Amino acid sequence: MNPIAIAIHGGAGTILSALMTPEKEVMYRQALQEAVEVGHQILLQGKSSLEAVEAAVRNLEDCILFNAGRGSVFTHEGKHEMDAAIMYGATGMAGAVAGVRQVRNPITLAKTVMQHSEHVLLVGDGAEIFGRSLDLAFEPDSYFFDTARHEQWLAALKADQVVLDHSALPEATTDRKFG
Amino acid sequence: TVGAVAVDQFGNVAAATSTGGMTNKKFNRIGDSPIIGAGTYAHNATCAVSCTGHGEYFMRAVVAYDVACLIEYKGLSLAEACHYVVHDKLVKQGGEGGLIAINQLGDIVLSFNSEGMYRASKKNQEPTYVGIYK
Repeated sequence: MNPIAIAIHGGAGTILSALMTPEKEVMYRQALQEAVEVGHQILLQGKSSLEAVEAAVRNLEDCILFNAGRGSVFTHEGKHEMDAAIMYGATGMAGAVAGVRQVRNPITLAKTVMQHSEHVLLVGDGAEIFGRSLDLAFEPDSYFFDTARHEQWLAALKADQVVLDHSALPEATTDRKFG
Repeated sequence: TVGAVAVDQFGNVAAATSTGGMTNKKFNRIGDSPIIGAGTYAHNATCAVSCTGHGEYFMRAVVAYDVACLIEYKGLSLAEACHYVVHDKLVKQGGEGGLIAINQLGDIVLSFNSEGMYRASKKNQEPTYVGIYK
């Protein structure tokens, strides 16, 4: 029987080592462990890699610590715009959404595009209308609010910078090491 | 940005990527995550890839598909292809970030060239690996 395996990654939204307290590090490690084991359990049950990657990413989207789904960062306008894509190596089929708001799990919307439309990529309110027509879960803006993200946003506004997941906060810029 | 790559007992691979984008982004800017071939790609004959980092560079370099092409057309291993793209091509263009990749054999590669990377993996019944590169 083919080996089963899964790997995950998470960008935390401008949290740098300077801001990573030991308590936070424990929280991140626990969240990563939980997500990878959710996906691994699905593989152990003999289900597909497609279901496993969706479940693992949903778990990370539901976790406020990561820049996706619930923990998404703020745009310039103070909103949350999310993107997601999924692809299955057995069939070459793929689904993706971009610039969507208030969708609880963008990765599930992307999979829905793949499985219930003839398209690959849907964007903006059209993608949201498609998701609502198939009864996917939507949440109010308050569901996506996080104080730490809001502070990062205010700092980025003040510095007039667009900031990556892992790059420095404008005022926290330190000499960066590269792996 | 978060992502996952997996291979199941049937030898099928899959990739998934999801992101909230960049803090303070304007003009409906979209990065590589939802672009098939740039931030997300999967093909049983080569690999499944999910990327995180400075999206503009990953889009221009079509990173996820580039890894698969190096395997398919140049015969590189998964590790060689990932290392070349992340530590050679991307770095030369100033692109920061990384990727996770897996193939049908269950080989896992967690490549990155900048800080702020969070990774975890689990193969068969081996212990779970969790790593944070600060």
